[in-house]
Amino acid sequence: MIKLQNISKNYRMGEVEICALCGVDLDVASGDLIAIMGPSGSGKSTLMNVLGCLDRPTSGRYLFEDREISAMSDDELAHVRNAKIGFVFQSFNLLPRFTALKNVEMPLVYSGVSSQARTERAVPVMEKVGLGDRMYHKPTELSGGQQQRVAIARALVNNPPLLLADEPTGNLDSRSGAEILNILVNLHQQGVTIIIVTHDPNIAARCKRIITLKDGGIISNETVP
Amino acid sequence: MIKLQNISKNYRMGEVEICALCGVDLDVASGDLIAIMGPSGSGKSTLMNVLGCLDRPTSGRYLFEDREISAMSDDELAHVRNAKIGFVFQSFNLLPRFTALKNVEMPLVYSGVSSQARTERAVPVMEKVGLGDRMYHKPTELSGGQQQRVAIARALVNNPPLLLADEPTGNLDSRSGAEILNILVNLHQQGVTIIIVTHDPNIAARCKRIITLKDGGIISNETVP
Ligand SMILES: Nc1ncnc2c1ncn2[C@@H]1O[C@H](COP(=O)(O)OP(=O)(O)OP(=O)(O)O)[C@@H](O)[C@H]1O
Ligand SMILES: Nc1ncnc2c1ncn2[C@@H]1O[C@H](COP(=O)(O)OP(=O)(O)OP(=O)(O)O)[C@@H](O)[C@H]1O
Ligand SMILES: [Mg+2]
Ligand SMILES: [Mg+2]
Repeated sequence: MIKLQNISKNYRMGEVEICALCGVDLDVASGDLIAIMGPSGSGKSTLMNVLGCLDRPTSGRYLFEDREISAMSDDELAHVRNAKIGFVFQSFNLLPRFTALKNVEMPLVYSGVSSQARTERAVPVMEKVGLGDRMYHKPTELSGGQQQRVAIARALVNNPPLLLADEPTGNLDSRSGAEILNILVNLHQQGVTIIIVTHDPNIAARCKRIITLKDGGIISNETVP
Repeated sequence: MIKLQNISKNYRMGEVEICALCGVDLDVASGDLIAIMGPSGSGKSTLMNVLGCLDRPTSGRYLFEDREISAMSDDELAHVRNAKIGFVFQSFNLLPRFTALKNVEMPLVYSGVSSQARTERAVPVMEKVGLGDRMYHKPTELSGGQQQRVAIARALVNNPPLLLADEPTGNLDSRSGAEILNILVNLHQQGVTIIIVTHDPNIAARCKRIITLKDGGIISNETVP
């Protein structure tokens, strides 16, 4: 599904160059369930933003379903993101002026689903993440963990074949976190390819593979026994 | 130091009233080290915002060092916050247009410290949280866990007698999280009163008392053996 070859992402800050990703090679097969771990600042979110086609690498090749993303226009990338990829952001990235339900409907707006059909599809996903009684709250009227679950619901609503979740349980208590993990594991059993950034070893232990980053590079890539 | 008596915080959403805190009683002694736990949406951040004088309760009495905060003006409250309370927000609340260092200096701007003295005090605190090489980055040029550590440094810089930290390690790997916890435990040993909202049982185990919330109320308040 995905091939990364010698991918780098650099930021220039004045005279200093920061190498957020330094020459990363990674293959992701369809149906994988991967955990990405590593210290704060090691490049996990940067890697997820490249994988999610949200950020172009500084150099290197990225093949998504055998298509080279550097050859795609911004519009083509946006189309791939909307049709193929669900993304849960570490900072949620909810739209503050819209209700939780409208935020979950956003991917369906982009793909041209009618208003009534959008609501019919978004309501069950809100209930699935335990927020059936918070649908008309705006993000500022929700707790941190509730916002996180809205962001998860939004990533799921379009049934994407690839789901990228950047620390989806950081703001959740163990029970809510376990419920989210069960949702992800079930989706994986239905054939969804899932990549989760996590600091939680309990979540990593339920994945098939664990990739560990340090200082912008992959230092281990192991199958979970 | 703090007495909460029958504190409630309600939000009206159309015809529905949401009771984020429902009749909470809580005493905090000077020098306490308290963990606040509970499910997502149970009222932890709402309680912390009341304790931190950031949000006025809907009803009930709040005595801070024997002064009734409902009798204080907004200016007086702001003065209490700046002089007495360090607050680490669950969503960091950094100012996006300022560098990390300038964000850490903010409490000192409010208390009238000169520009050179501010920098002299803020730099060591940035190094203490492991971000000596990220001082001139803006928040958007930092990872999630790095932003969280800037928010922690900002709460510490004015040496407040009371430190409130709302999920200070949610975005940190176990090693960075342990470093932050050590900073907090050391401050406690120097006499700082500390209240930490956490979902991490390892952090709760290092506190002296654990308070558990559910649906806006305190369901247990126990000393850690
Ligand atoms: N401005 C608001 N308007 C309406 N409801 C609100 C508002 N702010 C918070 N709430 C509700 O109050 C309840 C408590 O919120 P709070 O942020 O205190 O929870 P929390 O325990 O910190 O949760 P988390 O662990 O997810 O951060 C939640 O159910 C939330 O939906
Ligand atoms: N826009 C930017 N400009 C400069 N440096 C950046 C920028 N974005 C990220 N960085 C740096 O790149 C490195 C990797 O950041 P990244 O967000 O990928 O880390 P992370 O592994 O997700 O960390 P965390 O676990 O704290 O979220 C960090 O050291 C960060 O300071
Ligand atoms: Mg990150
Ligand atoms: Mg909270």
